Amino acid sequence: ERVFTGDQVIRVNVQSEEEIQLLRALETQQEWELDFWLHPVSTELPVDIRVPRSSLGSVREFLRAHDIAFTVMIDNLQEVLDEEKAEMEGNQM
Amino acid sequence: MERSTRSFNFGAYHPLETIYSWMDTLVAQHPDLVTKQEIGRSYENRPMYALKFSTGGNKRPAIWIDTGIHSREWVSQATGVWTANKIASDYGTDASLTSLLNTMDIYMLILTNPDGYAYTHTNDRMWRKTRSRTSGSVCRGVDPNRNWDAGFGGPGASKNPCSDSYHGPSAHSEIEVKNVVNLIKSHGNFKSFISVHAYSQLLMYPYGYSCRSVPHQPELDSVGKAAVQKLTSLYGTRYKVGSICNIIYQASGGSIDWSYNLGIKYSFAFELRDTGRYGFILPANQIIPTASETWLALKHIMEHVRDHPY
Repeated sequence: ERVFTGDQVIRVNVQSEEEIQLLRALETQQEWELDFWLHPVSTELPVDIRVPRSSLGSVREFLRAHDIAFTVMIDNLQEVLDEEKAEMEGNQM
Repeated sequence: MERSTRSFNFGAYHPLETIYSWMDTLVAQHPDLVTKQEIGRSYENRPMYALKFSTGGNKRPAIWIDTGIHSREWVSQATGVWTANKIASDYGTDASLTSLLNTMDIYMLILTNPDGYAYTHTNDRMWRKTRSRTSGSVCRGVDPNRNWDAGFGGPGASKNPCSDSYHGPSAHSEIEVKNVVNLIKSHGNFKSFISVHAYSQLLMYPYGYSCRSVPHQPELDSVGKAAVQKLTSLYGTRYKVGSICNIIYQASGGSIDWSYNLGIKYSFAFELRDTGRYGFILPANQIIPTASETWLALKHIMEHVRDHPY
């Protein structure tokens, strides 16, 4: 089973069209293996990105360099998944 | 007795087998209203079961509701389970729903992507697509909501088999999509097609593959806005309403574009609640509130369909 230890989900409340373009450029960065849960579409909707642990440094650096503010929605994805699974198994019992 | 007393926890996530077994319980509890129809098999040969809610007649005007086409959007399938139970339980007591079911049928496909859903439970909770193999690629799966014959292969879908929005080798190449297409076409009397996704808190109508307005845009927009007003009235959850292309992005090969172009005017897509904290991993304690508020919007749409025959 695939694990997501240390993966984070970050949320960007985009402020401008320029930020949208920058985040779209981020989408094309294949090597960072980003998983866009919500895509950059408009300043009306947030952008959520699951960032593998191995890419966290690079992504944070990119966002800081372009002065794009973000929050961490899920700090360690695997922890949340473990809770979800434990709850489901408890319910099955 | 055992079947009818089995207490099913609608406020929890369940694996595929449990949901399929629960379907039998629902049918057994409501034999005069609910039947389970196998509409075909998935790529990995899992049965695809549609629940049909009908009080008689033959090919009556019908409403289609599907959930879980993107497998990782678990609150969507869970909302489907709760909603199916709600329809069955409220028939006969809710006057509006009863009058609807006395003249129309409702079809619900709760696990629209069974292979993907099973895979999220066993291998990869983040899996979104089908599990089909693509010749010439190590990557698997097609985005089942880019595979419909509606602007297929256009902007807003990827030709890269490794992409999460890969449209597939051809329109309706995915057997899961083909099974639905066959049912809708052979039935021929669907009046509404509603596809439930998560998350973003959006109620959308066609088109996704183009940003031009559909002929019925004013009506769809006003029905959508009124439906969302009902939804918001329960817990204050705020939704946006608009066409897929205008409200999020251009996305080709989507199911409700296909259904609209087939002549099913009342085609809508929901993106369920987003608490801003969990994304796809919405805690199970939010299932029932999410399903309850969604029901108010769904019911409004279905009542409009009932009252505006075409």
